[in-house]
Amino acid sequence: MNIFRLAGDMTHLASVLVLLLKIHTIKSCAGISLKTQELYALVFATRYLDIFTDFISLYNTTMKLIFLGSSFSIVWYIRNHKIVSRSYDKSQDTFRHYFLIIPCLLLALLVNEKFTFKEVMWAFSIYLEAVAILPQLVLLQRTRNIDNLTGQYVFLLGAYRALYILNWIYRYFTETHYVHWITWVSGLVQTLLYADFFYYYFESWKNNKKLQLPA
Amino acid sequence: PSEGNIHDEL
Repeated sequence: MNIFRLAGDMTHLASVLVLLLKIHTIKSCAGISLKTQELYALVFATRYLDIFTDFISLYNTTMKLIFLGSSFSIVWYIRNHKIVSRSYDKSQDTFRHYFLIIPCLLLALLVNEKFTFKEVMWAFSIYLEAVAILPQLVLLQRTRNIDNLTGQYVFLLGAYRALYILNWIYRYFTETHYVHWITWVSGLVQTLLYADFFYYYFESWKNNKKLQLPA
Repeated sequence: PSEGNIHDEL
């Protein structure tokens, strides 16, 4: 565990907490894409199949449980909570899951570290995580007024990915045999998807203006 | 040491 990895995980955790804060205290999920949240729940469900078979550390298991629990409860809140679900605008969140899920599944069947069920599912989860933010980014572009919490949520998610890249660079130079092409390439793609968002996020921050993405 | 297919990242 290096500082970049820990900072990345903490940023990821912070993003989840920001979203839960919005849902719990403001009782709103306005501007949040249910599609993206459902994809994340699927990402964690398929990636953490090893949770009971491969013990890595207490930290690892705890974080897995947090990400699994939070992602499924967020989906539950947006879909089923009496008050929260009212703020969900289905007509704006139109991205189709299977446009992302099916190509990722096919790619996982072709490109994986080992052709076993668990490894194919793991590769699938890596590919899917890389593109799972797309429905959220599309929704942001359609939203006239992006509230601060939603902006911070997406920013923290992007920051988490950028920190993971630093973690890989660090690990590559400090560990022997540390080469993971699947995670590296997908992680790079995933981070690049945030580039546009980052640009407008920093612009709005610099100019002290409300965040708004151009159509 | 070969890490095999142990995925130690989250």
